[in-house]
Amino acid sequence: MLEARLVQGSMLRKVVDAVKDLVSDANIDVSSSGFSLQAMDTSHVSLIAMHLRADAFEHFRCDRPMSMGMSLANLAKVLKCAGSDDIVTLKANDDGDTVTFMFESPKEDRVSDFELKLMDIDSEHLGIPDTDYCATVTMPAGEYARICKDLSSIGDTVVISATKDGVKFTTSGDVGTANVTVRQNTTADKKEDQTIIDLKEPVALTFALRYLTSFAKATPLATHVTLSMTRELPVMVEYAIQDMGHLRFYLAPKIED
Amino acid sequence: RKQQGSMKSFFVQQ
Repeated sequence: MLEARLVQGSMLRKVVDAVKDLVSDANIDVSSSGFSLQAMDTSHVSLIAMHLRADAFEHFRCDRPMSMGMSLANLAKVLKCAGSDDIVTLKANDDGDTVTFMFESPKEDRVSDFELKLMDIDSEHLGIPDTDYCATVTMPAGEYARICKDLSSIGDTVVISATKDGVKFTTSGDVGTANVTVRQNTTADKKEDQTIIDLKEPVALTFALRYLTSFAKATPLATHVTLSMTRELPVMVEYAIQDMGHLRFYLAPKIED
Repeated sequence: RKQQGSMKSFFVQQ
């Protein structure tokens, strides 16, 4: 039996909205440690790894681990019916083929429930190795989204290079070329405007902009996004889900033939 | 010319 009550129910909708265009169907795995989701897009170029810790929930009970297979488009439809301040409670039986979402308004004057059909999904689980990243940049999430949007209007791929001078995003296309350099800024008045760059070794990787742009759909989740890069490995683009967990996107680089 | 890498060639299936 699963019972999980999340006061900030809108977080769930933001997570699902951020991933549903990359992955259509996914298993949400529930255990005593919380909720997690790992899924690749259909072309296996990117990987999503989400975790919401059990202690993020006001009430959390999961008697035994279960995998709830869902259409994320259908899940998004259900979560869209919740008010932005609603408390969301999930309930499921161990061997059931449905999960129930209950939405309660903060004033407790409206309660609704939606039953979502579950499905069997074969999913491949990849082991994500612990990595010592050469470069880690934590920047305002809105700035990351803007860079992806601006560069996408010029080219299809981006070279992200981290050096002691900063992190440079370069693209080129029929129109010409574009460079955006982000430098460390830890003196901004507002904390949400700060950029922190941790560079151990210079690194440069090439990525498809389409995916990096898609990751930016998670922008409403967090003030900042962290890009972690190391040579010849996927970049990790991480959004913290407040102090409740994280949503990580991994994108395989483009490599020499 | 660069080719798109696959996630499966970087992370091992469990």
